[in-house]
Amino acid sequence: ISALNTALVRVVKNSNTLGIAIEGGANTRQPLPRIVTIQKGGSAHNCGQLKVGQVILEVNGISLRGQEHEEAARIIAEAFKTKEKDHIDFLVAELG
Amino acid sequence: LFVEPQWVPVSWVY
Repeated sequence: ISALNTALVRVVKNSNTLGIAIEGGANTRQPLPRIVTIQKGGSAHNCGQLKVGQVILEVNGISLRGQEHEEAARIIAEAFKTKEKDHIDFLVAELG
Repeated sequence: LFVEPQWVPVSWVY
């Protein structure tokens, strides 16, 4: 990934849903998952820093590079479900 | 010419 501005976004689990839709994953034309929708009222929306179009590079320090779509979605879902943390740290890239 | 599939999977993560 060329020079991008990346940001570390902390999403606090302040509602019972995360509420994001992602597209892509390894072996697709969108090799890293990109946020395509953010659901109002979900924790992602409430945090206010995640935006449609951002590409998710890491989740809690776990790189999504090379992860197929289902696996990437599972990693994000597990990060939201786990009781070990009250937040999720997303490393996102802002394209363009 | 190897062409990447154009479809892209989309999933909701609730």
